[in-house]
Amino acid sequence: LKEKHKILHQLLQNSTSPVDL
Amino acid sequence: PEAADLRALSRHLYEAYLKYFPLTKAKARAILSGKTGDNAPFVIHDMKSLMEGEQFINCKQLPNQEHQPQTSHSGMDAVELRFFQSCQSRSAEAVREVTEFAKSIPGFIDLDLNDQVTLLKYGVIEVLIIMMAPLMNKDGTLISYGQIFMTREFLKSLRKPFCQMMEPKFEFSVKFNVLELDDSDMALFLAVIILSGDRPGLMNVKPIEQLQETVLHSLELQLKLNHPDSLQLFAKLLQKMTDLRQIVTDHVHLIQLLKKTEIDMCLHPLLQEIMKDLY
Repeated sequence: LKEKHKILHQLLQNSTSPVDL
Repeated sequence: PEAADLRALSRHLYEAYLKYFPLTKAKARAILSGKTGDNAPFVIHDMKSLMEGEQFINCKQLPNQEHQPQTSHSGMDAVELRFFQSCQSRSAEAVREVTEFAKSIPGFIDLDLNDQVTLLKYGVIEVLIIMMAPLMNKDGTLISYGQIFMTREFLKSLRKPFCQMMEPKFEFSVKFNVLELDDSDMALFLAVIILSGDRPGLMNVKPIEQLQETVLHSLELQLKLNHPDSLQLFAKLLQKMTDLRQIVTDHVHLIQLLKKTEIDMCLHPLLQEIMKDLY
């Protein structure tokens, strides 16, 4: 599931800086 | 002491809501009722005002958009597509805001990481649709952080299938707004939606249901205190969750249709991830 949802996963893991959307 | 804990949870979620969601219901209603003085929103009601208003709209380039042939993006036919792309950028940003809000729900980040992904995948569009309601009235909707008011008639006048996208949300929102929730009620309701233990593919349902139960108790108490004269508000609100699932299912099907019919359309990678194998 994590593999198929890399950006969501990244958003969940990233506690501070927002992922560059 | 239990009631005190539930009130503390309510305050915590309200603070997180204020922190992560820039346009609150209070602010949106002030704009919609003309109480913001000189800062009235720019009104988009036809193609001419759409083109004039485009400079206000957050139109960040999509990551893979630069490789698209530019010639096909000119002319009136492309206006809908261009507008749709800026809606996608805003939606992706909103998904990030909802994710931050979800992470602030006590216990959420301790859940299995795969389950966190599943809860967001299935919950985020429902949350975004609920969050549209405060921005809408029967005549139109605020967009672009409240800088623009786009009329419902204009959205209905777009070519198919774009004209079909917003009308179900207006119908839902007008009914939802009758409940007159405020931002502090909304914060709890959004958390309840996110913590739905019946999402497909969840591995460990029990801790999710336990978290949701606590938030539900907090919501029930909040509504009793905040709306003492509104009978059965808690039950009415929970019923909205059924309507919401149908709206999301229809929305996803419409996007899938767009993907097939609009050759120039590129779906934002984050939204693609969420909608893939959703319903």
